Amino acid sequence: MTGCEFEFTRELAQDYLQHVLRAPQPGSSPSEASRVLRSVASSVQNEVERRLEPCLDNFNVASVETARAIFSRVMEQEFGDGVVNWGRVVTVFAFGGVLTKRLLRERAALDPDACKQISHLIAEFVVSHTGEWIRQNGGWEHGFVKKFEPR
Amino acid sequence: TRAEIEEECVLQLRRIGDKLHFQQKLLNL
Repeated sequence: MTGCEFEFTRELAQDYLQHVLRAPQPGSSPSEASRVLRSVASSVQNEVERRLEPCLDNFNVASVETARAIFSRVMEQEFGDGVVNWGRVVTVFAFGGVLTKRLLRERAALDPDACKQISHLIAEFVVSHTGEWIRQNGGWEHGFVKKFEPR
Repeated sequence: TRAEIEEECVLQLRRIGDKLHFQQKLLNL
């Protein structure tokens, strides 16, 4: 994946986290992929939160560094069986959303940099672990959007 | 232990992701 593709993925992550935190950027116009990702990832976000709540209650997500450590270990294992599909890619964003919300809860106020750092983390993982698969499956615009856009 | 908790998170995320994948496949049939 190119730097351009990394930046696109980082923007997807940033847009999704702002959507989850209900803090949209004023004046911004989300891409088609962002709009579909918001819809699809939001549809599983509640289930991810409900199912992971009992597990994550054991962790104190008090800093971006803690969130980074948990995110990296869990994501490495999720994709450790070699299976990649769009559903699993969506869970990377949803899990990032869950950790960001917990970070907000622990720290009362989330500084904008924290949101940027989590977006970067999500993009880094998605590009390095699933970038080639995404490219071979049509990319975000021609693969993901075509498969998941509402009919 | 921490490893067991993370493993549970992994299983749940795989389950949710794979379910979404198969639902999408059914819709596109």
